[in-house]
Amino acid sequence: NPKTDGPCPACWDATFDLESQRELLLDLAKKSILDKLHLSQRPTLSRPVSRGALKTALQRLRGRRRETLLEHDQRQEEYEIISFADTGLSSINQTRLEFHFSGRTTGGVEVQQTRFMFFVQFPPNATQTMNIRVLVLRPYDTNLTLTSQYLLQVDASGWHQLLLGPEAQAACSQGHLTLELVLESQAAHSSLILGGFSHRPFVAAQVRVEGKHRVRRR
Amino acid sequence: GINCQGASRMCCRQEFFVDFREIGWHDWIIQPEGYAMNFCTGQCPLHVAGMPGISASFHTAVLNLLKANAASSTAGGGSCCVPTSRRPLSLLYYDRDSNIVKTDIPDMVVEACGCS
Repeated sequence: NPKTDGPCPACWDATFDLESQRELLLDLAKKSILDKLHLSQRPTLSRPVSRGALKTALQRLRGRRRETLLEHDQRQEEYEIISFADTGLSSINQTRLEFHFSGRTTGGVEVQQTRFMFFVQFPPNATQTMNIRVLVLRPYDTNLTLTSQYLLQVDASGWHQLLLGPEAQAACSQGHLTLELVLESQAAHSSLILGGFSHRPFVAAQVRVEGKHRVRRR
Repeated sequence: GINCQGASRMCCRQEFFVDFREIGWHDWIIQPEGYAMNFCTGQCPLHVAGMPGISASFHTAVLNLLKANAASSTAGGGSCCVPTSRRPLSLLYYDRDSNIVKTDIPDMVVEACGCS
């Protein structure tokens, strides 16, 4: 603070030895990063993701940058979250996927877009079309009320993307998204690969910090 | 801005890189591998006050010296070597739920220093 009469903070080299200065800078760097990420301490990984899944997810998302560049200050308020699925209750033709969001995601933020990515593989030499119904269920509801559903026609093996609607965005904002995948065709359930190594389904959420009132001095 | 080198004690930018592996953070920060924090250090004599990038020219230095001499009799107040340009730090990291978050933290990397 140049306005105070104390010593200028940039002139510390006269009073700190190199090692103390280094320790101080490292502490400052750690504190600065944690503060800006709104974390009180570094996260402890409770559900580590395999490197294969991570690599695949990032490859899928790469190149999907938005075409229009946002204003500089607006871009600074945005971030993206990739949440990998936990598989819940499943049966022969349906699979339930759970996605957890917390911390910065809940409260004071707005989920702008939610994309669901999943991998499908048909058996070799099979040519068939599979209908997948994706159900968005109300979070933390014991009866799992349906809020919306999407019908997808899948006719090729590979990664598929589904843009989810406002109900899913609201669920992400509340910290928990539940999807249920229902196969409507006769295709064997095993054709839908879920959770295997690098083919784990995930949700990519584009999030923006909200509630910042801009005050302009005139 | 000027990068610190040699024995100069004038205001400059000192490079400082925090290696995430070294501080044990490489398990939760996926990218980048470290943080080029950098900082400003050095002295700011009054005649270079208010000059980002120190002395832009001989003439401006002389003018500032004159101003500083005039000001020093009326006000105390020193000049500080401070960041004049910063850029954001892009991070890809795991949050508490093991989700992957990509964000840009503004004003984290010091790019240039100057005298306030």
